[in-house]
Amino acid sequence: EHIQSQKVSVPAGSTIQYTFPQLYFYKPNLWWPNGMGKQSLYNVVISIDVEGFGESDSWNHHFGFRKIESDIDTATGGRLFKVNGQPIFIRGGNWILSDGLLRLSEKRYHTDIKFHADMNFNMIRCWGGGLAERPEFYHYCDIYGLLVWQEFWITGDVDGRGVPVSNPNGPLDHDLFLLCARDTVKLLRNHPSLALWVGGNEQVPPPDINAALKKDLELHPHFQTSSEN
Amino acid sequence: MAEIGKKSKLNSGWLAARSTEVELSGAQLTTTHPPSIGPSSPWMEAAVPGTVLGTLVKNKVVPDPFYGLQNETIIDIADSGREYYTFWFFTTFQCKLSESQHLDLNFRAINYSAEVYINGHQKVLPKGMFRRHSLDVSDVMRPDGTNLLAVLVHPPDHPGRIPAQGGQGGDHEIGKDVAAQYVEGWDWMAPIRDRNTGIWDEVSISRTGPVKIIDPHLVSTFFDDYKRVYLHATLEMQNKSSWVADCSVNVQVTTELEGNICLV
Repeated sequence: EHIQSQKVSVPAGSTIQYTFPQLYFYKPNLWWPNGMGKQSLYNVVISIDVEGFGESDSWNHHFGFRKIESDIDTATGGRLFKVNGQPIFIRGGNWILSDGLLRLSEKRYHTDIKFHADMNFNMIRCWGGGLAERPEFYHYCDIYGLLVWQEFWITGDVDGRGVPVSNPNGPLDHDLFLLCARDTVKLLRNHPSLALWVGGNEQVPPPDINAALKKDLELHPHFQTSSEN
Repeated sequence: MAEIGKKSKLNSGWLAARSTEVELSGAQLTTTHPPSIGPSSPWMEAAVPGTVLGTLVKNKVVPDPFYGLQNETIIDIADSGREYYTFWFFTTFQCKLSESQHLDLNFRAINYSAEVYINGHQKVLPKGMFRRHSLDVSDVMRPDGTNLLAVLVHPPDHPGRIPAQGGQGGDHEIGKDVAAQYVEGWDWMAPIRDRNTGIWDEVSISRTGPVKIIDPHLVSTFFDDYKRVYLHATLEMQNKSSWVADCSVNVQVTTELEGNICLV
């Protein structure tokens, strides 16, 4: 039941969105953060064959079955996380980037992320003044079970604080910011380690950006019916 | 050469030169006057993916800024002007297409904007450090299969100035752009002199047939205490041809049991 083939016609010179009928799995191996279990990963391959041409394109990605929930604890003000229904005590490391000249090698990512796992950490937070980390970073977080808290590119020190106040309305081009944010989400969204998007560091983005990010990242109503029971 | 559905990284063989030291146009560089390295040539081996400063460090034109106080010896973009860190990047790649095939040239990130020339044809890449660009270059491939690519990379629009006392994000000008903000210096980081200008992430080519897969999205839902689980897969399909494409769209999920043995 884990193979499916569908017939789809795509009009000339156009782009369409297509959703497969859902694939059913009985008790798949779940992906767990470091220290809670295995980081089980499945390989998902999507391909397109065009009549009269043959294979036209294919794509593959590691995928982990996991459900991450988090909310603010009203008593402490802290954020509580659950993975696959189980509460998790977060032990995290702060991350900006592995090299200031962006010599971002896979080997360096591998070594640094394994080091975080070896330190018994289960989360890495990517600071808003730095990068949205690269797929290679996320790949090794998937492998070693490091949840990722990814911030967008807003910081209090450059957007909103100081005398005189620094860039109170954030970046000049809000549409460009949102375009980059949406593109980044599409780049990284299939990684099981991706746990939380945050607007910025120590600062709420300008209201229109914040509202757009919250709306775009809202859980689709179709998936709100998903439940453990 | 990329197979259908696979990408080939263009991460070696790049050259770079300061734009003010190159008198040729992008069209000339990618047709009649491809650059080469020589004693009187402004071109040097480039770090791609990487930054302009990374290229200069690689060629020992400037010292590595992360040793001692060496960063102080490198001129800051506020003093040099943006042109100083505006650089050409150049490479070649092999590709021949069959009928109905398409080739995309993909940039996973450039800081901050760029002009792309391929075999004499120009494309302009818009601003923004954190966005991907995918250009269909099928129509401009050379028949002999050797293709010339030049990219003129511009620094951020607002590189800012570093105050004498330093501080979090320098004079905060960088915050006006959609770019990394640490590059004007922070309490943990010296200012990055070129503000990380460059082709800082992967460049690749990918070959497809008439229909291309764009940004699949995988989501799972769980029921009955994680016994009953569904995988939802959505994708965009772009038909680049001038005829209706009847497609068979396939999804397959496997898990590796041991070594190269997979369970389907």
